[in-house]
Amino acid sequence: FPAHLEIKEQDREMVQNYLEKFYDLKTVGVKLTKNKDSSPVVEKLKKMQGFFGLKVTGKPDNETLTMMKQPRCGVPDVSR
Amino acid sequence: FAVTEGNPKWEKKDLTYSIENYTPDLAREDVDNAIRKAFKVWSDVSPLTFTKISEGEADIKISFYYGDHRDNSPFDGPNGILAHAFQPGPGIGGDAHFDEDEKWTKDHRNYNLYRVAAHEFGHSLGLSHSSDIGALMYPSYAFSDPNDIQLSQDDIDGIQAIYGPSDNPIQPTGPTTPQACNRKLTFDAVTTLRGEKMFFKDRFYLRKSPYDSEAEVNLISLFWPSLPSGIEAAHEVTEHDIVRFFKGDKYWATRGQDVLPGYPRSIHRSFGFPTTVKKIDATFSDEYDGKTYFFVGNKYWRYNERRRSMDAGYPKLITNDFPGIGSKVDAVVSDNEFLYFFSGTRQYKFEPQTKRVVALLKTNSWFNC
Repeated sequence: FPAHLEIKEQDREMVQNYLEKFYDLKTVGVKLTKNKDSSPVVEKLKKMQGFFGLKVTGKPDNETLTMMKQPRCGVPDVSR
Repeated sequence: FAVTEGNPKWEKKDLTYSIENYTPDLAREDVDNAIRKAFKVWSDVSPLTFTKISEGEADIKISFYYGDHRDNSPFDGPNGILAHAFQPGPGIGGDAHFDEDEKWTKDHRNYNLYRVAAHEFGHSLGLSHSSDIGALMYPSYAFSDPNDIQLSQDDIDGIQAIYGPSDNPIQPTGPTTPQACNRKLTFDAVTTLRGEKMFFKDRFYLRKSPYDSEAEVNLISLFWPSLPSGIEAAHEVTEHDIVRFFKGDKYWATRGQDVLPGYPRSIHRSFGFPTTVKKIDATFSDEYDGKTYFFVGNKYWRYNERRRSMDAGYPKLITNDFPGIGSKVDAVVSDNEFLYFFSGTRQYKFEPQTKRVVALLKTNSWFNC
């Protein structure tokens, strides 16, 4: 098993898009980066993981990616 | 549940809807039927009524669109986003849009229009997404039985928080999603599965891995879409890496996430039960001696997996050979040479060698509550 989570570029974009669409992640100046525990992306990821009852890691682990790839309603999970 | 921010709601109880265009995936009457049934899901539990109109502007307008349809929320092609709807209000408010790039169906195949429409109309009425996995307003699509769309208590609580109770003198209720730490939790069935334990209740499973301190709760259909809800008994035959699930006089066999072909089969023909046995209450399979035990009412049967036949001399009384666990059980699972019998909210840790109960536990003792 890899010691550090490395996600594919394609997944990185998917996470970014998902959080923008459903978790009101602001697009300007915010990108998914490594080792930024306090970044808005991490905070939104934690919110998403908590909502879906996943382990709240703030990281796009396999379970989180799987959940993000599921077909779903287009209405955001958090209000805008 | 969650209501949409700002608590938008319709100020009238009698709402109208119109179907602006039809998907070519289904016959018009099938679309009409799916939409009518989807509204009925909500009118059954609230004081709201829904009437279809074909002239004038309806409160809730239903349309099928491809891609960008000029409402700032373009669709994304097949899969992904299936539909969206707008909160109550004038103009586009309340409207529901369905992605025409999806294949819409009236059965279990993806994606069932009735199921998606019922969810979207929740938004049309002012509900936001629920984090309850069993709720219709949960954002992800999980669906297997086209005849079994039932609002959860969470959905009912949500819509009634906005519009008040139903006019029906008997207030509707819905199923609740099992909570691992609910001390009143009971189970339909429990089995091991490749080193983990799976607990079954209604449409749900609770999954406990030795590597994870918390239980995962999800829909059975997520793992095995063709299994029914309300599994009554289950066991793992580790030698063959299969799990058998029992409901009524039928059973299914799975390997990992695959339901094996040729199932369901009859418990009478496969195991030799007499026709008087209508269902199995609980079962486990002993991986060391290849014997599978079936608990039916106050008796139990033993099946030889290697000889593929029921052992002679059975059924026997449960109370004779498993003293202390009561005369009838809901579920049983083996773990580290102990058997764990579930009966209501009680769990009995039973030592087969000494034939005695060594501990009385709550059913949810496995979940580190």
